[in-house]
Amino acid sequence: EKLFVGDQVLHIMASNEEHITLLRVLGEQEELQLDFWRHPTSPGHPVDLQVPFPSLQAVKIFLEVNNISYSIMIEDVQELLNEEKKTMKKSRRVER
Amino acid sequence: STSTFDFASYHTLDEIYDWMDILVDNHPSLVSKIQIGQSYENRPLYVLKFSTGGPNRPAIWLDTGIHAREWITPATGIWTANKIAEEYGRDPSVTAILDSMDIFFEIVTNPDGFAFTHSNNRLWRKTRSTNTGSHCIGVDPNRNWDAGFGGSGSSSNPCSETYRGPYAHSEREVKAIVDFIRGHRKVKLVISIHSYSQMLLFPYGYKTAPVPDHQELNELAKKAVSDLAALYGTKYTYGSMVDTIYMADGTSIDWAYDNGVKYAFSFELRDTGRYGFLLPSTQIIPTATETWPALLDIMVHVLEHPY
Repeated sequence: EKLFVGDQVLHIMASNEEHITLLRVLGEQEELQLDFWRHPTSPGHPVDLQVPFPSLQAVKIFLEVNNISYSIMIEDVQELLNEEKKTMKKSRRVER
Repeated sequence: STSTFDFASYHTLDEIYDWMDILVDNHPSLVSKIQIGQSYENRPLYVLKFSTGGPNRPAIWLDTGIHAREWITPATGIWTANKIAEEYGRDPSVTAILDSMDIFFEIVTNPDGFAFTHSNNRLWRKTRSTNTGSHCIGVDPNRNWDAGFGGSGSSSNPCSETYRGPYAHSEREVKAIVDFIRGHRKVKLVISIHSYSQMLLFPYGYKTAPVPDHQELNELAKKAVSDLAALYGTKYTYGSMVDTIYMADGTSIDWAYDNGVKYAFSFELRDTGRYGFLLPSTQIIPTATETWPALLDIMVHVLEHPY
């Protein structure tokens, strides 16, 4: 089973077309293994980007160097998945 | 009994398929289960048919779960299918719709991908077909339709999440729906449900030109999102796919529209702004409940505007 320990989802705000282009270029760097949950479309529209733990530093530096603002939408993807699994198991145990 | 089924929890494919049988057992004169094909990994592609009788009636097509990781959509689909069954004979709108039309509802459109999200990779999106010459698996089943297929709003790279596939309808999961809708000939409405950016979209996605029915679809979408917001204040945007979200080639609703289905919509269900595809199960009922009036608006409009 694929684990996502330390992966984050960044909520990114592109404020101009140049940012959009930069985000697209970033997404094309296959070695970073990025996954757009919401693709870059136009300025003002949020972009959500899942970043594997090993790529986090590089991506955050890229965003900061290019003055692209972002916040962390999901701090640790695996923690949420663990919670989801726990909830499903609990639901199965409960006799309704 | 469906009363023992927890609608507020996420379920595995087996649990969902078992629940379908229970729904059919509980409403034998209204609901039946039909198989429209098999997935790449040979799982059955089941569709719930809601019908009060009469051959070859005009029909509504609903689907959820074309993108495997969007768990909220089949969960909403289950709640909605149950609601349709329970409201027939109680709710005047549902009753009127089913007295004249059939509803076909595919709850898990991409069962291979869905099963994979439960066993190997929770964030899998695509089908599970292999790609010749590539180590990457799967095709985006919402870029695989013969509507602008191959354009720039999809990817030719098998490793991309929006890989369009080698040719239109290459995916069994897509071809099965294409054959079904074409064979039926009287499908008047297609609604495909996704998550998570709070949008109600209509064609086109593959070109910027407005569809001839743009104004009507826009008005209907406006009403639907307004009624959706009434429950919890969830704000949706609406419009043509290309104007509202991005250019997307080879999508199901564009194919439906180009194949004579005037009313073709795609929902993007709610986004709490915190969880994306990992919406907690506590959100299932609120999501489904708020979506219901919007779905009903669209279905009633189609009933009242025959073509």
